[in-house]
Amino acid sequence: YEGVNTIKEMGRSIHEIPRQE
Amino acid sequence: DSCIQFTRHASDVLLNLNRLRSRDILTDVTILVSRQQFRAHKTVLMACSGLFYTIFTDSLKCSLNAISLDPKVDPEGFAILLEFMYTSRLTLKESLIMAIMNTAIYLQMDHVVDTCHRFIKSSDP
Repeated sequence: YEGVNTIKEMGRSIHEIPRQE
Repeated sequence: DSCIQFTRHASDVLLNLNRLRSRDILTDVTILVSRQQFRAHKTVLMACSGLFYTIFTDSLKCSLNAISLDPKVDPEGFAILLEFMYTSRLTLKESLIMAIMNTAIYLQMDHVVDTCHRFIKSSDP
């Protein structure tokens, strides 16, 4: 990923799977 | 008593999962997008996408080993989101940002959608 402007996203990236339905 | 936290463990695990994907080891589903095919692990897809979570927790669908996505889904957008799932890196090419965002909406990846929205707004002149 050299040469690409990388933006760090600190927030949540994906959904959270529930402990149980 | 002590506890040792290996701070890079999560990224090391993800790197190994991506290695398994690229060697087609224990991949258990083929995702069909238009005429392109993508091999992947159901568990990784479910962990990252609300749509795949719903599909693979459905007792009638969880044993499927091939899933065709809606023809409106852009294969390049899907490929970039699949790469994100396995690397945490989302490649945003100017020409593809809308395809990526629309595919993320379809895959129910809300946090990626929000981030794309913010990226588009911040890069608007």
